[in-house]
Amino acid sequence: AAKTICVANQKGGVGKTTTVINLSTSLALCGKKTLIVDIDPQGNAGSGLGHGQGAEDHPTIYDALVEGKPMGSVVQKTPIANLFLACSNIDLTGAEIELVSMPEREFRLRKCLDQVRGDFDFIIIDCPPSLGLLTINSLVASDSVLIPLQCEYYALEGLSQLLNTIKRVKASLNPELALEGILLTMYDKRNNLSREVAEDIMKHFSTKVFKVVVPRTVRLAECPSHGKPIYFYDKQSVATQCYLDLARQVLERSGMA
Amino acid sequence: AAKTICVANQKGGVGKTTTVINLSTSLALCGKKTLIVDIDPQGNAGSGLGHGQGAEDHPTIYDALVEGKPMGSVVQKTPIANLFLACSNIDLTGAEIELVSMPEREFRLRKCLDQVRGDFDFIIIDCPPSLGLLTINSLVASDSVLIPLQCEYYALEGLSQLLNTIKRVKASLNPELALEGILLTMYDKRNNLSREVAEDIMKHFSTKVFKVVVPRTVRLAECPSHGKPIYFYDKQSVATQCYLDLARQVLERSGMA
Ligand SMILES: Nc1ncnc2c1ncn2[C@@H]1O[C@H](COP(=O)(O)OP(=O)(O)OP(=O)(O)O)[C@@H](O)[C@H]1O
Ligand SMILES: Nc1ncnc2c1ncn2[C@@H]1O[C@H](COP(=O)(O)OP(=O)(O)OP(=O)(O)O)[C@@H](O)[C@H]1O
Ligand SMILES: [Mg+2]
Ligand SMILES: [Mg+2]
Repeated sequence: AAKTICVANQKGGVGKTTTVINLSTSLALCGKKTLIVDIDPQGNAGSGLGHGQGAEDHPTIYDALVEGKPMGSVVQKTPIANLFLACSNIDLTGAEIELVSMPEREFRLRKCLDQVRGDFDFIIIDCPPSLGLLTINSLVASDSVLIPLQCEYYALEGLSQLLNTIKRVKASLNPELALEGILLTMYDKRNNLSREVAEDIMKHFSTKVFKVVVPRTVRLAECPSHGKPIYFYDKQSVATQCYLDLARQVLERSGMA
Repeated sequence: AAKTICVANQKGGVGKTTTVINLSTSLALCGKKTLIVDIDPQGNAGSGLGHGQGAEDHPTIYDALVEGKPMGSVVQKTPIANLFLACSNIDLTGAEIELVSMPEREFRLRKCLDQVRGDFDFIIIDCPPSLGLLTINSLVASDSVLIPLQCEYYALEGLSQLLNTIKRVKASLNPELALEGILLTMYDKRNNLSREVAEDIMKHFSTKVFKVVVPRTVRLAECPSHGKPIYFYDKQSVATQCYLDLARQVLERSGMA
């Protein structure tokens, strides 16, 4: 059954969606059947792959999570072989409030994904920038957490809050939850700040930090407007190589290389 | 009584906190008594001003919002003349769930700020990257909304969701709510993407876009780690001038120049 990885960080704009799209595409290129689950109401994972926001009437993750629709009906194909997508939509903003009073509210996404885990090698979840119920649902539904970390001060500061939340979820809701790793993103070798943050993280988390460091490159900011992952937008970009390397490291760590 | 401006955008990492800290500091430097209200559980506005996360036992906005403590007890001085701060803390993450079942849940922040509006010229609210109850509370408590907009694709895409939410709040909860303006941030003149996004915004929102455009500059990423606004970290930085100009434009638009 699928290995489920949730990409989370409550700090905004650190590269969660960019990592989900490009890691998942790289896993698909390696022949692994991969499902992206977008649980962020912004719906950026969908649009970054060229799916217009709420374009057609296709069921979304909201329908499965809150209304109990079968998860199979939410899964859509993408133009990329081996890559599938469960879109989010704006109704998810209200889901936080609707989920509060539901029984087993933290387990609803897990129950949805249980219906399709047999169909995929990997399920990768894109989380919103918060530690609310949608992110908790993702942590409960996952085998591990991948933390994109922007090499800047506020992002570094938020890491301990995130690790505490992961520890609490592991202790009370999902004992299997492990840390897949910390991915340094938007690294700018020209400035001291990036270097200082990277050194700080390497010192405290050494084995947990992926060897791959994603540099700040405008190519990653450009590709969403073309609805394509970096591999299909600019094969020569350093970012394309980074995310292929990341996929290989994830495969090695999961014993699926 | 104070003019209250909420700085909001559900897209993460677009420069909300950076704008709150530096606009507020510039208003304070212009002699206006200014209160920063940090309603983001991340608490970055506090740490960007050198207040350690949850360092002392001082009451936070959580205590006023959820427990009904007097707002006056939450307001703290900062090292900068005319600038005051109401800190957030991590308990706010749970506040979204606690507020759901409270009476008049959307008006709780407004009631808190009503207690102190007479003591300030401006109140500036830093919102979390979401359109949940904390941001709704901020929109209901404010006279106007300032929208920082990163010059990148996902940020542009999220704008219509944000404007819809503002329209709905104005129609049902706060008829006085106006758009203070859209501030273009992290503008990089070397790449086409920034130029295309900026042109797109100017075309659709012309009079609503501030003449000031904040360029991407590493100085703004560095100053939070020194706990200082840009004016006190690097007076010569182009960003210092931008945020002073922004304060002047806000004062002009409010007839307080
Ligand atoms: N390495 C990079 N170099 C330059 N730009 C990048 C890089 N990674 C991502 N970006 C751009 O930075 C912005 C933020 O990235 P992204 O949206 O993936 O972050 P996020 O954590 O998903 O944000 P949110 O918290 O809003 O969900 C996007 O415009 C994206 O295109
Ligand atoms: N004009 C700029 N140039 C370069 N870096 C900037 C600029 N403005 C802000 N930054 C940096 O970019 C990061 C994101 O900015 P900031 O934290 O203010 O955004 P935010 O919208 O408040 O994020 P969140 O959604 O997490 O609350 C921070 O590390 C900040 O220091
Ligand atoms: Mg995202
Ligand atoms: Mg912020």
